[in-house]
Amino acid sequence: MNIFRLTGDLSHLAAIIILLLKIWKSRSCAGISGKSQILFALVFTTRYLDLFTSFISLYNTCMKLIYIGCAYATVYLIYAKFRATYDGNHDSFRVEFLVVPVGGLSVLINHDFSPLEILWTFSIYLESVAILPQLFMISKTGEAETITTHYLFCLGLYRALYLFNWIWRFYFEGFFDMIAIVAGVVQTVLYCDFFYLYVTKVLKGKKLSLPA
Amino acid sequence: EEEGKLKDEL
Repeated sequence: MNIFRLTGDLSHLAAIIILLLKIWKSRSCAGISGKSQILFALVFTTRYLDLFTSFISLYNTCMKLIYIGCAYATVYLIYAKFRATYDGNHDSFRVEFLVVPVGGLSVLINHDFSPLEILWTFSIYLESVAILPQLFMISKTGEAETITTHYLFCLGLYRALYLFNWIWRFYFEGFFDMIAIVAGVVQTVLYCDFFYLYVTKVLKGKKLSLPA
Repeated sequence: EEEGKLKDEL
C-alpha cells in the first residue's frame, strides 16, 4: 500500500458517497445517468467475485463490500425509490455498444482463460468506459449540477492516482499489470476534457455548462 | 519485471 493507492481508494469512496448523498438529500436523481450506475454495479459484481475464493486483507474485503453495497444502493435509488425524478429521455446512450465489445475483448485478451479471470478482465475493461453514458448525458443537456461535477472529479481522480500507484509498484516491486494499465490510461483520458472544465469553471465558482 | 494481476487492488 502506497500513498497513491490509498488516496486513490479514498477518492473512489468519496465519489460513491457524494453521489449517494446527493441523491438522498435532494430526493432526486436528476442529471444522473442510471445506465452508468448499472454499469458500475456490474463492474464491481464481476470484479469482486474473488471475495468467495480468496481473502487478501480486512481492508480489501471491507472496501469491496462497501463499493458493491453502495453501487446497488445507488441503482435502487435511481430506478426504484426516486424513479419519478430519473431523466430517462436524456439517458439515451446505447450500453450494448460498450458491453458487447468489452465482453469480446475480455475473452480475447486476458491473463488466463478461466471464468473468474475473464470476468475480472471484463470488469477492468468495462470500468474504463462505464462513465460514457454519464458524460453523454451531460453533453446532451449541456450542463451539470456542481455536486455532480464533484462526483465526476473524484471518480476521475481515483484512476489517475492508480496510474501513479502502478508506476510506484513497478519501480519498488518490479510488478505490473498491462491490462489494468492500458484500461486505466483509457479511463483517465476520457476524463481529461471534463477535468479541464472542472478546473476552469467549477473551481472558479461557476456552474458547469457547455456552449450550445 | 513480472507481468500479472495485482490481486490486492480494488
